[in-house]
Amino acid sequence: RALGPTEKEAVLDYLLQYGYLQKPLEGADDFRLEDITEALRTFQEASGLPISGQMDDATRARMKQPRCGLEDPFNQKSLK
Amino acid sequence: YLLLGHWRKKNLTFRIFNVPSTLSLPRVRAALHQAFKYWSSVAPLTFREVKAGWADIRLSFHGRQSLYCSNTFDGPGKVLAHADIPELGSIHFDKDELWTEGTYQGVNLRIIAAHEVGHALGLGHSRYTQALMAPVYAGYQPFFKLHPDDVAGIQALYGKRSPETRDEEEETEMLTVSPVTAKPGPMPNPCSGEVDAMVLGPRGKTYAFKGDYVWTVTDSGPGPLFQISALWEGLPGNLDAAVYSPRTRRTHFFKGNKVWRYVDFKMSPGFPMKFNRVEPNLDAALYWPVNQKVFLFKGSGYWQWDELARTDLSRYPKPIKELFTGVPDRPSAAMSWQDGQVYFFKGKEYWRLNQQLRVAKGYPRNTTHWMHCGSQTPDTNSSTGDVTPSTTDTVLGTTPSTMGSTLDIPSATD
Repeated sequence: RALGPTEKEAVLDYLLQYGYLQKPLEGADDFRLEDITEALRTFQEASGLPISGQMDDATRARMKQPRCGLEDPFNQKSLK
Repeated sequence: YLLLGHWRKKNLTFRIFNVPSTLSLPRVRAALHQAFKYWSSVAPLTFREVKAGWADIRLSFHGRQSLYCSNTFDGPGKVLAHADIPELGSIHFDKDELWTEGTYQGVNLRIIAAHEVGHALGLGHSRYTQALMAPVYAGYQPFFKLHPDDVAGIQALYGKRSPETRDEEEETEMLTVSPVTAKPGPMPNPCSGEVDAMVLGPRGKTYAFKGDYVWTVTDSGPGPLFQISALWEGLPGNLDAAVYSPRTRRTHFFKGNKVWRYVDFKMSPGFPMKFNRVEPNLDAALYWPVNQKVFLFKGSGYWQWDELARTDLSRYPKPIKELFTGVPDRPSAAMSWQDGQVYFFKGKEYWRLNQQLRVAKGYPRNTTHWMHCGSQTPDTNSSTGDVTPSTTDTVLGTTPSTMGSTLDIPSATD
């Protein structure tokens, strides 16, 4: 389902804060949908969740768990 | 696991700057000490707490506002803590969390601290969700232990901890005791009377101990006397025995039921300790390079101890005379010297043993001979009655240092 603007902002903040999304050096702050999907897939894979690239309940719950403040330098390359 | 860097040294200090309101200082200290111990039990790392001054790893609690950290926290929940990678050393905890120990409520300080120490040591986040270094807090675990991925990560950075060393330290069952401070006793005369202990110590120098003082033995006579604690900080006088092991570069000093361990002139963390696997009030100790073992002597018996392997000391003591032929019971000091011979000291006499561990012909001799006091005090050989100036002695003539100056003994901070 489509995310509301508040939740979308929170998800993007999380993915940015922990290194799953990289802010582009130039241009607008808007992320392409495929970039967000890819970041979600990476987060889900690193978290041992079903990999859908979609914001589901399990992913939402995982993002609410208490955690360390350091980034997760996971990407598809490191996960391989 | 992911690696973010590493420390170039393996003996690190840490300091606790403040504590949260939910836990007492003793409980915080216990939790943080245990957090470090998880890592030092699997990697060759040591951690020593300091109460003041600079520390390699600095732990503190701060909240939404912090004067000294630009990465502020976010109130209860969400981010719990963060740390710097080597060799920066900061570890910060969110003071707004409910920090707890021994309960499923709140956030377990010990486990979170162990995770952050992992970062401070150079580990990044693990993708194994059950690993300590996973980014998300998995909750309180009463029987927590490191995940194999955590162990593999830290050992990739610092290597494996020797299991023999761990066994040895665990089996000693020793208790930390407070250092002894006392006014120094009277200065002994190196050229008369017996010594408490003797070692061929660090840097190939021969040290003699008596009362609160130590001096080096050189070709030109005894070196100047120093208070023992001026060289080995924290070490008391009136020692029972001392032994230096070139195998481990450790010097062990024994007094009563306590042992002090030094590497060069620096006391090892956790010492002095009580020992209970050999009898207290030892007479002497020596390192025998032939089998790389330490021999401890008391009365007419000895114990053979391997510093790096599990030793079944229940088979000891064994009679001294079975291994060291012609040696007196209750020696006051013993040592292996650089000439490959073993020496025993008792009263005003000393004995030299050959490679077969038999007392050599012409011994015992007067210790003034050993101390090279010949130019100051004529030495009457107790066996032959000969007057033997020490400078003519063929064995001791190879004493490494010919300097009788204060340069013979390094300073306490050397």
